[in-house]
Amino acid sequence: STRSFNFGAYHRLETIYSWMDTFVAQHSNLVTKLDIGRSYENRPMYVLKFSTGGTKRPAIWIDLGIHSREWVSQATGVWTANKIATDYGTDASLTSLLNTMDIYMLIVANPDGYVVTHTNNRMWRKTRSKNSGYACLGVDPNRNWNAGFGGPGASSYPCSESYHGPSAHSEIEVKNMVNLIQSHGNFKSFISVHSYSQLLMYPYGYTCRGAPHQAELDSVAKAAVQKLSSLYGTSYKVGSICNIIYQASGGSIDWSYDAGIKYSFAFELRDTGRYGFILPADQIIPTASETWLALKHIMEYVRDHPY
Amino acid sequence: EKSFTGDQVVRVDVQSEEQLKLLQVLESEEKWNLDFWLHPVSTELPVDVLVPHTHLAAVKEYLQAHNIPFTVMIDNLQELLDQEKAEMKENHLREH
Repeated sequence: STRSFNFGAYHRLETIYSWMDTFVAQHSNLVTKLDIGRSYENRPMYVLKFSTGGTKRPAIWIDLGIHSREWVSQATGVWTANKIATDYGTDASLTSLLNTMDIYMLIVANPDGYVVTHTNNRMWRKTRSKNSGYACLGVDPNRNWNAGFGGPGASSYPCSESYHGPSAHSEIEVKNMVNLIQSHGNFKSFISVHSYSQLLMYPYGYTCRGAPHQAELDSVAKAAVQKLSSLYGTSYKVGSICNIIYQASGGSIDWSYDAGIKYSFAFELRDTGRYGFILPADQIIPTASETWLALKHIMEYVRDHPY
Repeated sequence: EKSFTGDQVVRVDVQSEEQLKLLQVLESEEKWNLDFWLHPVSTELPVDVLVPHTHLAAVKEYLQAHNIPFTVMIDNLQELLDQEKAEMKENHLREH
């Protein structure tokens, strides 16, 4: 039962996948599980679709944990999915949102990497694809999107943690996401969730020039962060990827933005400043709870500003 | 399973452009197998780097030689991972 599931703990992939089945069964009027394809090592990739009916309604995309070692991201995804399902029908704003829009949530965007972090190397970040001529495996899936692919801020060296891969969308995990989003064709918001360093970012990363909607995105992000901070006082920085972290090409939200999904954002969730990627499990629920306030603000804004 | 026994995560609060450049040089040194959790990109952001125990002395020497102040954020990464694993096991048993 999802009632006995411990949302304040880290879980293995099979536990998360098994929880998804129970979750879908318990909220069958709202949630379905879509199989969007297989990973490089043939693991299924599941998207939870929250919908109150209709086909290809305007939709919001949320992916989490594309860098597998960022465990608080996937854990936040599980908590958030549950939050959406339990608040639907009681939270008027979320209910109205789901009465007009769908939410698609990919809780484990890099399942192969996630399994490796539980079995072989807790610090694994990339995919697990083979690199011809090299012993080291994997591509940074957030340098593999067709957005300034191969440009500054991505490495052409296969052993690098930020290796962009042989070609855009060469990673099947990325391709599966791209296929779903393109075939749907009506996504209005695209949100990628990473951790750590407490940032809320918008395009671009592959260039330092401002995005055409920069002023609006900045104002939405600042308001979202204000709500996030209201819970525990967690401090976030807001800005374009290039301006507040570094120039990085081939990133997911640059691709989505250039594909016409205006409300594209990337989160870097909380860090206590002491643990990095090893954020203690007792921080999961506080992290997810504060993130929810920002996510909800963005989603409400998207609902209220159709384009 | 990869062990991180004795590996440390070092935090540098970068104070100047010169220090930033020196850290970028460090980042390009592949022989030390450093894993930058936060990259040297700005004097406004800290730099966190996971240093394998085999290169700890050399990296600290490099930082000290260039007067780059640092603190140890994680003293022994494996200890944290062991705690994390024990906690997961306990949760798993409790759920069952």
